[in-house]
Amino acid sequence: SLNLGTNFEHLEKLRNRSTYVARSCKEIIDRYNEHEDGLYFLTTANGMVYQTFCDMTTAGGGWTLVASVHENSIYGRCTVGDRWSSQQGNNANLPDGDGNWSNRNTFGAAEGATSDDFKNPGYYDIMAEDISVWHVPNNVPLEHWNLAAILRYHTETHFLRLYGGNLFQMFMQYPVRYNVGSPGNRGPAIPIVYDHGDKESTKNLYGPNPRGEFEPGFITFRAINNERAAMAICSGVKPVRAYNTEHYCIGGGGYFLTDQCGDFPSFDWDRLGREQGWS
Amino acid sequence: ASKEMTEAAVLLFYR
Repeated sequence: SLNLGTNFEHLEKLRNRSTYVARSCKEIIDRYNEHEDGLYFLTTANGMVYQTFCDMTTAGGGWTLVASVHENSIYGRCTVGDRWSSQQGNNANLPDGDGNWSNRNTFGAAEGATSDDFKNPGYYDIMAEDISVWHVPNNVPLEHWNLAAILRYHTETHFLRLYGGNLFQMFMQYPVRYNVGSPGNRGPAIPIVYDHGDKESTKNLYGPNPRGEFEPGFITFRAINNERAAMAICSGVKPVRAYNTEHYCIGGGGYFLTDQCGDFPSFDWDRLGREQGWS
Repeated sequence: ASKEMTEAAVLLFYR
C-alpha cells in the first residue's frame, strides 16, 4: 500500500533512536538535538537500558516519564494494584506498605502508563532539578496524552537539587510511612507553573470539603493526615488549614486508621452514601 | 474527588 513507504521510514527513524546513549530525555536533546515527543531508550549509570516517554515540548522540553500512579479500583483498600501504597492489606505492622516510593523496584511499561502503574529505573537513576505532572484519563494512548490531560503543570525552582536530585532520594529523607510524624512534619510544598488548567480548575477536581483546607498552585510531598497516615504527593495543592489529606493526596504507606488505605486513599469517601462533601 | 480525577492516571516526569 501507499502507506507502507511512509510507515517504513517512520520505523527506521524510531530504530535510529536505539543508537542514542543518554541517561535522560534532557540529555537526548542536548546530545542529539532531538525534539520530537515519543518513546526513547535511556541507560542507567550501571548500563541498564530501558524505554520511556520523553516530553520534548513543555517549557523547552527534556522531561523524562519516570512513573505513573493509576487507580485500578477505587473500591480496593490496599489490595492488588495498589503498588504506590500497599498490596498487602491495611496493616499497621507494615508501615511502609510496598515501599515503592523509596526502593529500586520497577514495574509496568511506558505505553501502558495510563492503564496500570508504571515505574522505571529513571525514578532513582536520573539526577533531576524539577518535576512535571500530567493527569491523563485512564487508557488514553500515548499519542494523545498531552491533549487529553485534565491537568498539566511543572515546577521551575530546581528544588530537587536540595533533596538529592530525584523522588527516590527525597522519600529517603521523608519516608512515606505510617506514624512517622504529625501533619506539621510534611515534606516540601513547591510552587507550580500551569501548562494546562489553573488554580480554579485544580480546586474543582477535588471535593467541596477539601477545597476549604488546601491552597492550589503547589505540589506537596510526604503529607501526613490527622491519623498519622503518610501520603506521597498532593498534586496541585498544599494542605494548609486541616489535614484530611487522604481525600486529595495520592500514594501512601501501609496503614490508614479509618481503613482508607490505597493509591488514591479516600477520594471516594462519600460515594457510598457516607458523609457528604469529601468526594 | 471528581470522577474525572479518580479515573485519570498521574504521570510523573523529571527534568
